[in-house]
Amino acid sequence: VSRLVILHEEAEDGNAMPDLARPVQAVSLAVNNLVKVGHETIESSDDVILRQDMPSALHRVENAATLLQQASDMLRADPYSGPARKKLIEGSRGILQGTSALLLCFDESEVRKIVKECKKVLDYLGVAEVIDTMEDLVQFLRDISPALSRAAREVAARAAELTHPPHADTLTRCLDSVKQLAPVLICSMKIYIHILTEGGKGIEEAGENRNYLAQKMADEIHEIIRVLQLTSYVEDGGE
Amino acid sequence: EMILEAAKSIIAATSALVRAASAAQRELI
Repeated sequence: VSRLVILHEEAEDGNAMPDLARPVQAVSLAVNNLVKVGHETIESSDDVILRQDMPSALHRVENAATLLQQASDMLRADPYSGPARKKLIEGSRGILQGTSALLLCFDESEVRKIVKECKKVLDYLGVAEVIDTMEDLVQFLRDISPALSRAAREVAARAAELTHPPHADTLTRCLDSVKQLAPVLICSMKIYIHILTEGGKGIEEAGENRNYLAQKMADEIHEIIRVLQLTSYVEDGGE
Repeated sequence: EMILEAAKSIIAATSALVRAASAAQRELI
């Protein structure tokens, strides 16, 4: 866009703009494809926020493509046209900003999916304190294991695709910590149940240890959720 | 995945448009 602005300023010296019909046509085709894929994404998504936000980004891109088309038509008729150059700049800017908004909308939706998985793990961790039989512990394990595996897989994949190293590093570090804590928590829950069935001596310490580990795991998951929701854009001052 | 690919195509096409406008202008200048 800044290159176009410079061209626009140079055009004040009286330079003619070339016929841009072909590259504009290529942009239109790409926009049509994005609009098609975007609508399919909206239709197939059960994310209310995505369904609400994505259409406006798509409209923005579509309107920008129309501006480019108009600019191209006007330039063919008059290669020196000032309004056409303005439309060319506005259209290009609109395409890039609209596409960026659309990607952000999509990405935020992906983050919400991962956060949802993390919150399921948090919910299960919340009941660790009330497990006092081996049967309940077995059920607890059956519930939390798949949820934890899913969350871990998605967080690891997210960390791998982040381009902002501090966020990726924090996600990886917290995830490693969660993975290390999980078997230790289960072990502490077993010990608690064992002490309870053996007469209860030292039960208070065992309960405190279990609660401490569950809380530590929950803290790490809360930190993962916090970092998942950060963007480098916000962190860099939104420039 | 399809959204990302579609977005990449748009960025590529828009960049090509700017290059086309720019290159031809440079020749004239």
